Parts: sequence; C-alpha cells; structure tokens
Amino acid sequence: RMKIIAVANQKGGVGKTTTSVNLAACLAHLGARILLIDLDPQANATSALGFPPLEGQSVYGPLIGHGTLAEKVIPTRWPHLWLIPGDLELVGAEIEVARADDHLTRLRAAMQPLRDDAPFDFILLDCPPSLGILMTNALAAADELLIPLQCEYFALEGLGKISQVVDQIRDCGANPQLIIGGVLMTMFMRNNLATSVIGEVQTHFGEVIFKTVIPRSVRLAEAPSHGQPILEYEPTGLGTAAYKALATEFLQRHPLP
Amino acid sequence: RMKIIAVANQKGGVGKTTTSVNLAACLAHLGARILLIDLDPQANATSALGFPPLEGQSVYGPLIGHGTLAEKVIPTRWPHLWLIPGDLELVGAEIEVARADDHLTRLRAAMQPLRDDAPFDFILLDCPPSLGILMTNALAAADELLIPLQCEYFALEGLGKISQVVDQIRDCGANPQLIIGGVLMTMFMRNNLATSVIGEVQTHFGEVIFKTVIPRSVRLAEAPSHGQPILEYEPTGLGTAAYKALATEFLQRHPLP
Ligand SMILES: Nc1ncnc2c1ncn2[C@@H]1O[C@H](COP(=O)(O)OP(=O)(O)OP(=O)(O)O)[C@@H](O)[C@H]1O
Ligand SMILES: Nc1ncnc2c1ncn2[C@@H]1O[C@H](COP(=O)(O)OP(=O)(O)OP(=O)(O)O)[C@@H](O)[C@H]1O
Ligand SMILES: [Mg+2]
Ligand SMILES: [Mg+2]
Repeated sequence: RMKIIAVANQKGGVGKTTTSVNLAACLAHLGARILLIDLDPQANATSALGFPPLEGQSVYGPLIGHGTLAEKVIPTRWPHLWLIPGDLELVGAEIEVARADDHLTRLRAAMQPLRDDAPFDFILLDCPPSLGILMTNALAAADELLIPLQCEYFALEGLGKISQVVDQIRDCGANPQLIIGGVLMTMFMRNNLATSVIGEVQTHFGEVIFKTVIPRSVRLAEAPSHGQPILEYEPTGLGTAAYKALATEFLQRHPLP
Repeated sequence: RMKIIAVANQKGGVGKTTTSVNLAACLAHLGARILLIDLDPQANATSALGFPPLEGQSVYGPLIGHGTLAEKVIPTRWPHLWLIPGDLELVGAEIEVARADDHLTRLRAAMQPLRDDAPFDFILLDCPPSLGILMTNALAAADELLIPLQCEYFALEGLGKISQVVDQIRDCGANPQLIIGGVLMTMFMRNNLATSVIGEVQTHFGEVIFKTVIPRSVRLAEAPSHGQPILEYEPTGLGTAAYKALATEFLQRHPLP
C-alpha cells in the first residue's frame, strides 16, 4: 500500500529539502519506487536534483483544477526516483486556493487517482516553511508527517505550533487519520544547546524520534550546487552514511511489500 | 525622517529574526528609537525578546481593518526599543487579506499614521520565510529591504527570486520607491562553499553588501532561549561585536538626525 509522507516544519532552514531529496534517493537506491513532490515555490528540491525551473510542470495546475498530478510526473536519472518539480507559480496557488471553499483539501482530492493507481511505494512532499495553504494542503493529503528538527531553540518552540496544526487538520475532518510518523534531528553538532534540545524533544515525542541523527556536514550543503543527492556526491562520507541509515530505519517502520 | 526596513528573504533559516532582533537592540543601544514588528506567525522575534504569545496584539487586526498599529505597540525593557509582537493568528491574515482587492497594500495603508507621526527613527519588519501575503505586504510598506543571506547554495539561488519579487512590487505601483538597501552575510564559517557564494554575491550586489559579516556563533543561537539580545547575553563575544559593527555601518548609511 502506497504511503504519502509530508516532510514539513514551518520553521525555516531546518533541513526539510535536504531530508526529502536524500531520503528519497536512498529509498530509491534500496529499490523502493519513490515520487518526490516539490511543493515549495523556492523549488530547492527540484534544483537539488539538477533540474532547471520547468514552468507549468508543478502542482499549481492540478491545485486550481487544470490537469492531473500524473501529467506532471517526470523521471529523474536515478532508477525508481520520479519528481513533480516546484515552481514560483506556486505562490499564485496560495492566493487562488485561499479563495475557494475547499481550500484545505484541494491537494488531497488531486492525489486520489495516484492513491487508486499506486504506481509508487512512497510519495514524499517537500513543504515550504510556512503555515499557509500549501503546507496545510500537504498535511490534509498525507498519511503521516515527518518533521526534520534542527537542534536549536526556535525549532523547539515551533514543535508546539506544528502539533497544534496537526490537531486542527485531524479535528476539522480534513484528515482524521494524520499522525506524526517521525521526528528527525538534523545538522547535529555536539554542544550544550543541542543536547538540551534533544532531551526536551525526547520527553514529548519518545519513540517517534528516529534513532538516526543527521550530523552537520558541509558536503550536504555542497551537493545541491552539483545537482546530486549526497549518495552520489560523496558516497563514502558522513552525510551518505546518515541518510542511508535513515532510509533503512524508515523501511523498518514501513516495510516494503 | 523615519525609515521602514523590511528584513526579508523567502529562504528559511538564514538569520532574519536573529538580525532583526540584534540590529534593533544594538541601534536602540546607540540611541536610535526603534520599533520592531514581528510579522511571522512563528513569533520568534517576540520570544527572542522574552515575551510570551500575546493573542490579539499582532498586526492581524489592523491588516483586516480592526484597530490601528499604534494600539499594538508595546514597550520592551530596553530603552528606545518597542515591539509589535507576532502571533499564530497572522496565519489567518494570509487567507483573509488574499480575498481583498487591495491585498498588497493593507500594511502600507495601516502604516501611514505612524509615518505621519514618526515617533521612531527606524521600523524593522521581521518577515516570515515565504513569498506570500505577509512578505509582499512588508515589501509594499517598506522604504528598503535588508536581505540576510546564509553563505550557502540554496540561499544564493533564492536571491534571484527575491529580486524578481522586488521588481514586481515596484513595477505594479504598490511601492515604486522600494530598493534593496543591504545584503548581510550571516552564519559565516570559512570554507570553500561560503567563499564561492560570497564571490558570486559580490558580482551581483557590490556596494550594497554590508562590510560587516556575521560569524557562526552558538551564543547567537542560545540567546533567544534566555529572551535576551546578544549584547545582553554575551556582551564581550563575537556575536555582539558583529551586530554592534553592523549597527554602526547601518547608521553610516542612514545617519540619525
Ligand atoms: N546536515 C547538514 N549539514 C550541513 N548543512 C546542511 C545540512 N542539512 C541541510 N544543510 C544546509 O542548510 C541549509 C538549510 O537546509 P534546507 O534548505 O534543506 O532546509 P529547509 O528546511 O528545506 O529550508 P526552507 O525552510 O527554506 O525550505 C541549506 O543550505 C542546506 O544545504
Ligand atoms: N550567526 C549565527 N550563528 C549561529 N547560529 C545562528 C546565527 N544566526 C542565527 N542562528 C541560528 O540559526 C537558526 C536560524 O536563524 P533565524 O531563526 O534567525 O533565521 P530566520 O531566517 O529568521 O528563520 P525563519 O526563516 O524560520 O524565519 C536559529 O536557530 C538561530 O538561533
Ligand atoms: Mg526547503
Ligand atoms: Mg525568522
């Protein structure tokens, strides 16, 4: 059964895109069929895989009722890894969809044919840093939420807010089944701040936290400028080891058929 | 004459809030009368100054026509530093304002009484990481834009997008006078990636770039958890020295009367 995972955190710069791209690539490398959807107008996931902006190929059309998601899917040069690119036009979706009555469930409705067809094992949604329409649509469409979390104070403060939003999405009926499936500590550097943040997160989220912790590594920040996932840019480095370990732990939680 | 500065960059986690709070505090310390407006639903600038969430005190009301900005201004415990706090209610503003015809210039109109009255030397707007309504309203209301920029690839890619948005705000007549007043390099650690990004930025922005570069320092990330600006949390450290230098350079560009 296909699973849809929203990689989201309204706090900016916590590693959402880096996690979406590298988890997708590592899962595909293990044989899982993956669709990565770039929901961010910044289109960072798109350029991290080496694609230029491709106007008209984003979810913008399907969100406002023009065309289907399936038509927007493009292959990448890595086996089992497919992409719906992001684009600046998604900014317009925030305004156009806001004016509609069903502004929460537009993406969920557009996803239904993909759910029925299930050509993928997992769909990952890379969300923009916001609490706006694109993010709430992703939460309404997803089975679960994966929260990348920087080991810093503002990120910790944001966890309460995202939990509030998840409760609202569940309680209003847009997506009663939505769960927080995982919390991933990112850009970890051993210092007092990080250690105290991790301690705090563990008391609130316990088992949900991935055992894999992603270390801070400049190679992870360099890889996107070459349009490569980390397992191709630095196959033997810390970043690749961490994201491969995350993919393995992820498949333990969601075994492939 | 009062100047309104939007501290903005749609890329998440680049140091917008850290810069807004610490530049505001250092300018106030030098005697300038400062209003800091937290336009982010995350309300990070608000908590960085030690305030809890204060529902109903944000710009949300004035944006939808209820009350004035002046009523939302609260004093802080630092002389010359005033605040309009952020709040989760601002998420609603994105949706409500999107539905109005004048959705670009609501904040600019609400600012007019403050411009006429000019009780402050500078108003700093801490923007959320997005290209949505709150950010565009800030650009339409501001005299100039200060862009904090992390020395990394995605941040560099985003510069082109923010320049595009500035051109659109100017060309559509919402704010023909808007300029990019400064680009600030943040979280600087000497490595190849940072050096190549700075080189790239210099060819596009030249003189606009502040000579002051903010180094990466864990004290800057710790200070908000104590509700203190860096010049109070670590008065003799690197972070304080950098933001004091930035405040001095800022006043060279905008001399006080
Ligand atoms: N583990 C890591 N080590 C070092 N740098 C990292 C790591 N993870 C991400 N980065 C870098 O940190 C910055 C922020 O990461 P990224 O863009 O993935 O976050 P994001 O949450 O997607 O940001 P946004 O909120 O703008 O969408 C990027 O420049 C990225 O290259
Ligand atoms: N110079 C610095 N050295 C070390 N850490 C820093 C520095 N500047 C900011 N930080 C930390 O990096 C993180 C991102 O900074 P900040 O929240 O100010 O960015 P932002 O652009 O306001 O983020 P958002 O896009 O979510 O609004 C925060 O945890 C902050 O404490
Ligand atoms: Mg991202
Ligand atoms: Mg911020």
